[in-house]
Amino acid sequence: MNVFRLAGDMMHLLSIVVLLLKITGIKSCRGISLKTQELYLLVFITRYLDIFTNFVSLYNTVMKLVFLGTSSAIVYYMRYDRIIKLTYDKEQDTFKYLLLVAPSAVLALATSHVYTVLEVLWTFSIYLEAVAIMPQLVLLQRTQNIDNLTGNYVFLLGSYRGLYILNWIYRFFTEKHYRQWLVWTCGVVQTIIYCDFFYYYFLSWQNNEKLALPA
Amino acid sequence: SAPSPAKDEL
Repeated sequence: MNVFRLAGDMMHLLSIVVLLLKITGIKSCRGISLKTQELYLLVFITRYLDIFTNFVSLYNTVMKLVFLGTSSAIVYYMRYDRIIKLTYDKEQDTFKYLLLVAPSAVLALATSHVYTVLEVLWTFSIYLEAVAIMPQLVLLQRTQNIDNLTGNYVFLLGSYRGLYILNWIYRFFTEKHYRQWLVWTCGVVQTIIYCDFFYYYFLSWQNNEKLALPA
Repeated sequence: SAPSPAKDEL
């Protein structure tokens, strides 16, 4: 494992910690899209079905369990915690699941490497992860007074994707037979989706102003 | 068959 991959994973982990801190600490999930969180849970479930059959390393197994556990907890808090669920912006979080899930499913069926249930679901998870942030970005646009934790959450998540691209570039030049067009394409698409957000994030940071995305 | 995409990332 190279330093970019490790840093990327740590950013991912940190983004989840920041989100959980916000949700449990201030008992509010204001500005957080439940749809994006549920899509991430679906991404992790469909991707990590091989958790007990395909052992790579203790690190990988532990991280998979952590991602499954924390994303379940986040969805649970937002849906069922009697205080936290009151702070969810349900009326604003209107992005349609089907708009993201259906194309991902069709593409997975059309492009899967082999046609086994595990492989098709894994491919589906790669496509879905690329677009799962979209409900969150739309909600962010509609949210007035985005708090720091929410802004930092999305920033950390975007950084994780950016670092994974550096990881792939590094692996491309250091490993033989490291050719993963599907993963690379989806990863680049996913990172491009964040570009607009990054622009306004840095702008607000530079001007020392509160983050606001133009509608 | 062609090599399966690497599943060593998260």
